[in-house]
Amino acid sequence: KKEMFMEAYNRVDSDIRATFARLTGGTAHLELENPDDVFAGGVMLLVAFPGKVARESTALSGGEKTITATVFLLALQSLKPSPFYLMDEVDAHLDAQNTERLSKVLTERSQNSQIIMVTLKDSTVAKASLIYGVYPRQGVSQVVKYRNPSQVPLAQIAAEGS
Amino acid sequence: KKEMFMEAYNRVDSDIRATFARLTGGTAHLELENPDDVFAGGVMLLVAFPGKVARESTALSGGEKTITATVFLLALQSLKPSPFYLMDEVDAHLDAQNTERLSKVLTERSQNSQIIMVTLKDSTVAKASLIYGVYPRQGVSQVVKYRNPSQVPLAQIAAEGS
Amino acid sequence: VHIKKLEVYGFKSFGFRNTVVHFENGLVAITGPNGSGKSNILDAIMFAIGENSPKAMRVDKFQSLFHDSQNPGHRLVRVSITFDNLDRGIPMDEDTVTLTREMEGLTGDSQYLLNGKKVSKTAIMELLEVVLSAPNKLNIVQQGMITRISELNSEERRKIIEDIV
Amino acid sequence: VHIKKLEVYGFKSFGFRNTVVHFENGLVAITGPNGSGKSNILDAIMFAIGENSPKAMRVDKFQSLFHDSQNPGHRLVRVSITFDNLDRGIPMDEDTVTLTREMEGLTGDSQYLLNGKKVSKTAIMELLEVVLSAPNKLNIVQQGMITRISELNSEERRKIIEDIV
Ligand SMILES: Nc1ncnc2c1ncn2[C@@H]1O[C@H](COP(=O)(O)OP(=O)(O)OP(=O)(O)O)[C@@H](O)[C@H]1O
Ligand SMILES: Nc1ncnc2c1ncn2[C@@H]1O[C@H](COP(=O)(O)OP(=O)(O)OP(=O)(O)O)[C@@H](O)[C@H]1O
Ligand SMILES: [Mg+2]
Ligand SMILES: [Mg+2]
Repeated sequence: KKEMFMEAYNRVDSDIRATFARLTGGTAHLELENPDDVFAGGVMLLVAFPGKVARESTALSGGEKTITATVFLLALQSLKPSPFYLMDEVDAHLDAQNTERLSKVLTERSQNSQIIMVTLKDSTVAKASLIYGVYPRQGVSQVVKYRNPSQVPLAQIAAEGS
Repeated sequence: KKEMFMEAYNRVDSDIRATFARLTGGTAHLELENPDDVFAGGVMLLVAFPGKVARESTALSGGEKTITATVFLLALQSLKPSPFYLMDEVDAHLDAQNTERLSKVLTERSQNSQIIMVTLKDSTVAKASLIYGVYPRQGVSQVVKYRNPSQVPLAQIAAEGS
Repeated sequence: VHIKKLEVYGFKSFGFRNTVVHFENGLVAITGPNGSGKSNILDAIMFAIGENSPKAMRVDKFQSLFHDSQNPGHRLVRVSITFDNLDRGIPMDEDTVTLTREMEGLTGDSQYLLNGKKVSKTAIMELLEVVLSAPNKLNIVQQGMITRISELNSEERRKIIEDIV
Repeated sequence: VHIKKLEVYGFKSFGFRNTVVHFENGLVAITGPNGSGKSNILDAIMFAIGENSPKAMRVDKFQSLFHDSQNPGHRLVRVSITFDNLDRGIPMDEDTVTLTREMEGLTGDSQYLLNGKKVSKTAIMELLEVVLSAPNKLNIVQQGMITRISELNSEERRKIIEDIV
């Protein structure tokens, strides 16, 4: 049991290190609270964004927590891939730079697993290979398919519904 | 006690009706669960966005909940004004139209009470009479004052920090 | 395996018509104004793959999943999800696998169909293990919840890795 | 009454210098990249007006409010908030009222100063009732919390109106 856990732990840790560094230029890694008796302690996630001191993921800002959480979720994926991911406006609290970082890493990972992402941000829509616009008409939801984001800016999708 | 409560209830209700209708074109109002014995029941908040059936505020979408919550908060203001409001990225889940609605109503209400609003959206920054850009430099927060949004687009404030 | 198609009838803001959404592999974006029905599409997917908690679909009880305007006597919710199974990720010798969940009238009881044939829920749980939600449902991030994952304490984080192993 | 100035020293991401933020009446926007310190400014305001729960300032304990790089022995946090009192909303015959909260070293105990003079916390609570937080702190909406206000149940909503009366 311990061996299996440690093997999984090390895989998640190395994926977090690689992805976080590539994505932000900072460092992030897992740490065991009690290396001698693994199941007696927890697993910490220590994160240092560029120019900052390493802190627990719980002490980050809202946007920093979003990036860190996504990296952690994708690292778990390397252990047990899910056939699909559903993400609902996960980019809402991100600034422009982090929105780009997030959609870049999701585009990469969507090669192995399908990612269905609800978003209100044009820059995220622009990275998708398939786009659905949803708008209400007399209280009933309508869906329209778009192949290419440049065809329909977000504002137009919004306007179609009014 | 009941009389004072009902007087407060009616003032909040009429403020909600007026503000919500003006802001969205829909209708919203309070309703007593138990009009005969007011304190034996709760107070419902029923909301109908344009073209939709009236629903409890708990059954709305994320963006609809944001608009409704803001209208409710401002209606309480008419009962007991606070000298200042602190709002942290309350516009994060709003589409462009609702972001405009929200910043419009906050600008109006900021005539009576100071509203300090953290936001990442240019359209909200554009409505403010005073703007602070915050950015990190070697792990320490710096603040820069801007008088006019057109002086500094958000992207530039972000870039100053890198 | 990936989601190929979703058909929604009478579920939340989807009315009495059969709304069809074709999906593809890769990154699919769903966008549109507030209150248009984006999150309801994700709720419909969760419903079809057997979600049993109304709260997870953002309603207080199953009855609230029926489209508002339905006459209480004749209410029907039907959601079908079709998976692309070319890679045989689902242990069935079919190129596509369609799971349908129907809920009728007043009881709120559901019935399931697999490629058109009625099956019990337990029968599908085994077979569709790979597409049904991941342990801790970490493959589904609902609106406003992403930062919670960074706020897990160290015990919770260890348990998540343990569950997967 | 409104907030005229905030001075922050050693609090969270504000370093060993005295950072001054001048506010005005009306709508003030604070913007900037993720992790720059925007929410920490709001936390500093809450700290100055007497917030006693570390969790409300998004830390696990008071000690975590000291800027990281401070040497544990010499740590000092000082936040001063100056109110414009031209309308005499605060019952003091002063055009401006400055409330300072200092927290030193290891104990985590705070001391308060009102216009430069040391006072006890209870003494200021009475006087500054109008500027200290509203019942239920409804005048402060933290990041990610706005939709919670629409998710209150009807009992909670009645209690909020009752508390104000
Ligand atoms: N049973 C139902 N019948 C009809 N409409 C419903 C039902 N349940 C929910 N709705 C409505 O569906 C609409 C869309 O909700 P949904 O949460 O999917 O919106 P959304 O597109 O995700 O919006 P946002 O961008 O604000 O998150 C809401 O206005 C809600 O009131
Ligand atoms: N005691 C401390 N010492 C130094 N830095 C700290 C301390 N506590 C928190 N921080 C850091 O302060 C930074 C800013 O946090 P804050 O939550 O204010 O960011 P923000 O500007 O609101 O960002 P976002 O847009 O992501 O919400 C974070 O990177 C956080 O790690
Ligand atoms: Mg939504
Ligand atoms: Mg913040």
